This record gives sequence, C-alpha cells and structure tokens, in this order.
Amino acid sequence: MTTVFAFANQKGGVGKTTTVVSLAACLAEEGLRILVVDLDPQANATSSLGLSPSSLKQSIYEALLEEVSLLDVITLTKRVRLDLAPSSPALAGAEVEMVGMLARENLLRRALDGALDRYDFVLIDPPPSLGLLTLNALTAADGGVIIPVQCEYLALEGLSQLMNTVNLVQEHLNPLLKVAGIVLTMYDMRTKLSEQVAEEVRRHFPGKVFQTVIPRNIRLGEAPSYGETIMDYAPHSRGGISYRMLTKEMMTRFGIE
Amino acid sequence: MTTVFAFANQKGGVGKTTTVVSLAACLAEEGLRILVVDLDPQANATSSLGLSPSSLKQSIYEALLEEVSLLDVITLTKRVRLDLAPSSPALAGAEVEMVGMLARENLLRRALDGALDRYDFVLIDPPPSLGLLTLNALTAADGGVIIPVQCEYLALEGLSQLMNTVNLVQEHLNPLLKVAGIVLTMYDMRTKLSEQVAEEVRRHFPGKVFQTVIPRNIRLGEAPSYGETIMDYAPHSRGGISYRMLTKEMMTRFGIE
Ligand SMILES: Nc1ncnc2c1ncn2[C@@H]1O[C@H](COP(=O)(O)OP(=O)(O)OP(=O)(O)O)[C@@H](O)[C@H]1O
Ligand SMILES: Nc1ncnc2c1ncn2[C@@H]1O[C@H](COP(=O)(O)OP(=O)(O)OP(=O)(O)O)[C@@H](O)[C@H]1O
Ligand SMILES: [Mg+2]
Ligand SMILES: [Mg+2]
Repeated sequence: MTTVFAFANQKGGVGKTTTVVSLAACLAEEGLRILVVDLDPQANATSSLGLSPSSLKQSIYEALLEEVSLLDVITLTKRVRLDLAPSSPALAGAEVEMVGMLARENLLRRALDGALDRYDFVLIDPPPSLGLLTLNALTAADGGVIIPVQCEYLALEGLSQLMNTVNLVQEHLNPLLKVAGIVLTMYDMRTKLSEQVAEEVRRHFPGKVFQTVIPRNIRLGEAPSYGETIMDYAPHSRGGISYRMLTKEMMTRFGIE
Repeated sequence: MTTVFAFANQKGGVGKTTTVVSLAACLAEEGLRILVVDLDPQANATSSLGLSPSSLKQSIYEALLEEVSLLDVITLTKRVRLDLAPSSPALAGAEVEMVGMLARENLLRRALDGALDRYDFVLIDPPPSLGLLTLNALTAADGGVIIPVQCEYLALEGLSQLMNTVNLVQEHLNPLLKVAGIVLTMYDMRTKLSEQVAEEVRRHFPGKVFQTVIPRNIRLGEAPSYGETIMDYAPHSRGGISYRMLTKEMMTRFGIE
C-alpha cells in the first residue's frame, strides 16, 4: 500500500523542498522505498538530490503531458531506496498547456498509477502557488497534505487561502485529501516572533502540528549546493537531527513500522 | 514622468515584498509620491502596510478584471505620499480568468494609465511565479525589473528561467523592459555560502547588482506583524539602515533628485 503526500504551501520559501528532500532521505534510511516527485519548474528538489535538471532527457513534464510512462522518467539518486521523478525547465509551460485538457487536475494521479507498487511513499514537492501543478499534487495525495509553515508573520496570512483550496479539492477531486500534518520550519530561538507564530498555528490547527519544530540552521541552506541531503552533508547538525526526529514522529503518527 | 518598476522573482521567499515595502517607505520619506501595487493573492504587501485584505471593498482585482478605475481602488496608508492598490483573496482566481481574455498581459498597464500622473514611482509586488500576474507586472514595468535574490544556493537556480521570461516579454510585450537592478537579500555574515552566492550573481550580471547588500535582520520579519514598514518599526536597525542606503543608491543610479 503506497501512501502519497503533497507538501503544499503557496507562500514562497517556507521550506517545502527542504522538508521533502530531508524526510525522503530519512525515510529511505529507515528502510522504506521512497519516490520524490519534483513538480516545481525551478527543479530545486532535483538539484538538491544531486541531479542537473537541464541535462536530463526526460522529466515529469513528459509523464504528465506526453503520456511517457513514469517508470521511464524516474531516475536513481545517490541514496539507496530514494528515487526521483525529476523536474525540468519544460515544466514552466505546463500549467498553460493543461488549462484546456480533459481532467487536467488528474494528470499526475494517472501518471503515478503505473509506479505505485514499487514505493512505500511518494513525496510531492509543488511550486509556491495554487495553480494546476499544485492542484495535481493535491488530487494525487491520498495520504493527505503536509503543510510546511515558516515561523514568520507573513507565512500565517496565506493559510486560510490554502485551506480553501484543500477543501475544494477534497470536495471535487480527491475525497481522501486531508491535512495530514503541519511542520513548523525556520524557527529562530532569538526572536519572540517565532514562538508567537508557532502558538498561533497550534491554536488554529489543533492536533495537526507536529511536535518536532525545525530550527533555522545554516547547514540546511548549504547542503543543496553540494547536491546532498542534510543526512549526507551534516547528519549531526541541528537541521539533520530535527528532520530525523520529525521522521520518527511521522512514522508513529501514520503507524509505519 | 512616472517610472514603473516590477520586483519579480519566481523563487519564493526571497524578499520581494519586504524590498517593495521598504523602498516605498524610504522613497516617500525622500519626498517622492509612491504607489505600491500588490499583485500577489497572498496580499502580503497590503498587510505589511497596515491594511486588512479581507476588509477592503475593492482591490486590484476589480481594476484588472472589472474595469473599475484604479483611482477608486487606491487607498492611503499610514505614510504620507505612500499609496497602495491593495490585493484581495479574489485575485487568487484572476490568472485562470485572464487566460482567455484579449491582450491579457496588458490589463495592468491599461489600469495604471489613469493614475500615472499622480505618482513619481509605481512599485509592483508580484507573486512567486512566472504566470499571468507576473507577466502583467513585467509588461507594465517601463522602468524595468528589479530582481531580489536571496543569498542562498537554491535562489540561483531559477535566475536563467526568469531571464528567459524577461527577454520574451521585452521582445513581444514591453520593449522598454530591462534588468534595472539586482538586490542581494538576506545576506548572512556567519556563512561562506552568502558570499559565494553574491559573487556568482555579480559575475553573471556585471554592472546590475546594487552595491548595497541587505543583511538578514530579525526586525524585517517583525515589522509586518505590526502593519508597519521597517522605517516606522525599527528605522535604526541593520535592516532599516541597509534599505535606506539602497534607496540612496537607487536614486543615484536612476538620476532622481
Ligand atoms: N530550517 C532551515 N534553516 C535555514 N535555511 C533553511 C531551512 N529550511 C530551508 N532553508 C533554506 O531556505 C531557502 C528556502 O527553502 P526551500 O527552498 O526549501 O523553500 P520552498 O518552500 O521549497 O521554496 P519555494 O517556495 O521557492 O519552492 C532555501 O535556500 C533553503 O536552503
Ligand atoms: N533581510 C531579511 N532578514 C530577515 N528576514 C527577512 C528579510 N527580508 C525578508 N524577511 C522575511 O522573510 C520572509 C520572506 O520575505 P518576503 O515575504 O518579503 O519574500 P517574498 O519574495 O515576497 O515571498 P513570496 O515569494 O511568498 O512572495 C518574510 O517573513 C519576511 O518578513
Ligand atoms: Mg521549493
Ligand atoms: Mg511576496
């Protein structure tokens, strides 16, 4: 039984890609088979996993819009049991191309169908918007949406719009969609603001916010420049330790051995 | 003669809104008449200037899609000479509505026509994407695009896609569009990474990068929670001082008395 999670938030720079890539590495380390789907034209997850987006012959674009099998697009990464459906610059034009297509919100769900039995988890990294790429991610996410929320005031503002979209998708496209969890990121111990934001989020989403809070940690910003996850680059840093704790908490919450 | 700037970058969380709001406050302090256009459905610029997006009767949405005059939408802010064309949640649906419209990339440019003579500068804050809202911003930006670039590795990746879009808009929609400047943001003195990224950007865009670098400064994150710009909240903080310096540098570069 494969569980598909989308890590959505239209607010930019809140740690969506960092959370997907870090959790994927930790889950693979625990022995699970993981597929990361990079659904952002910026291809940050692809480069964070050590691949060069412009050098790939095929990407998730071809699997969504040209009926190429996802299995032909999936590529191995440096980590065992961690595979990637990479992004490419071609994805930038995808949303406009999808507008007129039949069942356009289901393109990713259909593409995933052929690959699900090979993986325990699929983690989808969408772009910072609520457009068709993110709608595809939410429609495919039978395990639910995990929302990274940066501990900054401006990151609070967009949450109600995000919840509107999640509710609409649940009503019209994916009845299984729910908020599977909320991850507080870039928590800065030096400022009261982080704690104020964290409390506000816990109040609005009782029972959904993971106990593990991801601190601001320079190593998390450095790891992608080496094409490595935090688990390879600095596993004993505060960033590495907190994502490992988050993984354990996730496994308990979702009943994974 | 009014100059219109767009502050575009599809990478999320790089400081677009913070730069627009901070520069606007500084330019108004220098005696110039400023209009901020909030083109992001998240309405971060609107709340950073102390207004509540959900309580406004009209927003930029009505000026773009319902032929309401921009002058009827513009609202005053706490700062003298700093006006705002606010965003609202309705803007979230705008991009899909625009797809089929005639001259859809010119909607903002046409809306601005009626208001230009009242302002010295118009600063546009787009969402983190290269969709129709950002295309409208670039098409209206006769002064050019100013690109905030966060001093992080992942922020480098999207610059070539952004430049592709800028060049396409310059060729087909706005011959005056150019890169008017690049602002390095969230520079962290504690890590080599920031300097490496800054050097890389200066190498790729010779002569475009402002000398003034904006440091990471907690006060910039706190100011929006009070609905104030950094010039009101903490004018003598490193964040306040650096944006004041950037404003002076901008005025020199663009020959503003
Ligand atoms: N906990 C953290 N501490 C410090 N830096 C971080 C942390 N998490 C992420 N970063 C860095 O902050 C930047 C933004 O993170 P990331 O790119 O993962 O966010 P995102 O939500 O995926 O952005 P986008 O909206 O553009 O897709 C990146 O440069 C990343 O390396
Ligand atoms: N120099 C800085 N130092 C510290 N924090 C900053 C700085 N500049 C911006 N911030 C904070 O970082 C977050 C991201 O900045 P901001 O929202 O301005 O970026 P953006 O590019 O407009 O984001 P989006 O892509 O979502 O529109 C905000 O919470 C903001 O308050
Ligand atoms: Mg990302
Ligand atoms: Mg913004």
